[in-house]
Amino acid sequence: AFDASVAQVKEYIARFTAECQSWDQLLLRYQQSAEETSRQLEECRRDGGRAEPPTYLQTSQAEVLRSKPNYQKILDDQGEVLSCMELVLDELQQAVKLLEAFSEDSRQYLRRLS
Amino acid sequence: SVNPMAYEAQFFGFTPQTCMLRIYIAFQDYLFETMLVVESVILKKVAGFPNCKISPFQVRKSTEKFLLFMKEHFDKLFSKMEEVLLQLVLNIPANVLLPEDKVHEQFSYSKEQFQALQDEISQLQQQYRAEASAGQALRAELEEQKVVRAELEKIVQWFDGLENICREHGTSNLKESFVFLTENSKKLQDVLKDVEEKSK
Amino acid sequence: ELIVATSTKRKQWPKKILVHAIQTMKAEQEMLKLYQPVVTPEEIRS
Repeated sequence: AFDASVAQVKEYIARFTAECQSWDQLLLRYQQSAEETSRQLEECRRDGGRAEPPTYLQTSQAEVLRSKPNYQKILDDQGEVLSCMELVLDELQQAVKLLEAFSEDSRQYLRRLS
Repeated sequence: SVNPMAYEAQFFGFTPQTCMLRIYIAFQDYLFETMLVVESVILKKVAGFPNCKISPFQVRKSTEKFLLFMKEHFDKLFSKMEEVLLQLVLNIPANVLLPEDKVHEQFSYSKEQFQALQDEISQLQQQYRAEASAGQALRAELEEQKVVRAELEKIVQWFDGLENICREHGTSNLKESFVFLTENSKKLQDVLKDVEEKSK
Repeated sequence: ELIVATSTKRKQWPKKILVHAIQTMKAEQEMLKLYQPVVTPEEIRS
């Protein structure tokens, strides 16, 4: 019985020693994490919280973001319209010039004739 | 079996056994002191009687015997007192939870549940960051839309301007006025040809 | 001493840990509030 009690006491000593250490480790871990987070917070405050965005494909707006049109292409397509208009207006301008030249020639011709 | 009475130690700040040990030692010290005082009084008394045959050695012997008797008696009494005190006074009933442990009454999380909570927290924080950046992405897209809208409005204004110029100069429909112009110039050519033949 | 030390930790360490845990959570919440992802609009050539 005595040996059993001694063995039990030894076991308790081992257990309580281990428990004390793990309490200290637990406290230290939370202490360090608090210090680390405060440091990160200071850093965050310094650079205004700017950060690289994570992928937002899993967010509530994923569908909206996925369906984003190609705005550059929309404008580039307009470019085609504008260059076509440029052609039309150039032709118009040449036609008008030709007409002006024609009407000038005819005026001179008629004047000479008359 | 050994009972460390850790819960009692958590409440009292000392282990009941240590407390009992301290009381026992205090009693024991007191007993020894009293015994010494009694012995010195007896020695004085004996010294006061003429022709007394009792030697100090004998006095010491009987003091020791008396001390032994008292100590045995005291030990018996003390172990009863210890038993009672440890069971009824310096003892926390099994159904009692100390105030600092009340929290376990409502939230008793297993390791897995606690880990699940931690995972949920970090998942929610991740979700929050993703939503925040989705919001920023939508704001950025709004900026792009503003630029594109401005460009498209410029083009629309340009066409409106062109249309206004045509309207101001009486050619509201370019196509028709082109046809009209072509017909006229054909007529003019015919007239000129005609004039030329006549003049020849 | 060991039993008293262990029971003292059981009694007092949770309070100390709670202080640090609250500090950590508050800092994390603060960081989330400050979180400002940088998404620059695409360059649109006119």
